[in-house]
Amino acid sequence: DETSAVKDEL
Amino acid sequence: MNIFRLFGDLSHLAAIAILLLKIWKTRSCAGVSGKTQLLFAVCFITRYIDLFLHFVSLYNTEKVMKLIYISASVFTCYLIFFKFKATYDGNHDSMRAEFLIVPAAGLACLINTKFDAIEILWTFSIYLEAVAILPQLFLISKTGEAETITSHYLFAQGSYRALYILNWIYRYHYESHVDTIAIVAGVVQTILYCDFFYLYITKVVKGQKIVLPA
Repeated sequence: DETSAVKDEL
Repeated sequence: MNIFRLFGDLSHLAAIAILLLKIWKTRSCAGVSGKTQLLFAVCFITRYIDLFLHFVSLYNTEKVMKLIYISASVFTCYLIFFKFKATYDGNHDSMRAEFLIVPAAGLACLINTKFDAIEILWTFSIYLEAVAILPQLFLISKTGEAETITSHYLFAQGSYRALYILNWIYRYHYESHVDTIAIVAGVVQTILYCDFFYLYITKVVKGQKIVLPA
């Protein structure tokens, strides 16, 4: 979901 | 991780390496926009700010990749603005970077997924990256040509985000993961390369040099 603070892409 | 994101990141690494090699080997940054490289460095620093905020063990590749991106882009700027400054084509690298930074910062404050510092910095970095190549494309349009090695750099740089779009399609379909901000910015970023992609595929692949009608 968009609100995930941790971005999992570079 | 999927094949599209893997090749996207590899293409991005290739672009950074090609540019570094070009400047280092020819000992010249002619035809390279220093402003675009500065904007990319700003993108990496604002996007990977978490690396500075709390120490992360370097065991996993993602942290190492982030450090490589930041250090390589800063080193590229060092080569352009210091070591090979004499060969920097400042006259043609004349697009006003402020016209890209200010709107990206403003938009990041208006359209974001969460109004907190880290999220806004990340959003700013995404918006800025979408337009960061413009000074480079502008410089090529001013000089009317691009060295072949610089064309390869641009092709790899443009392909990286184009592959990310395929990655987002894949993740939407298989993981129902959607990050609208990154997708919209990524599509805009890739569209900016379309003109260049056409020239690259019709000319450079056939061994010709890209010469724009001056």
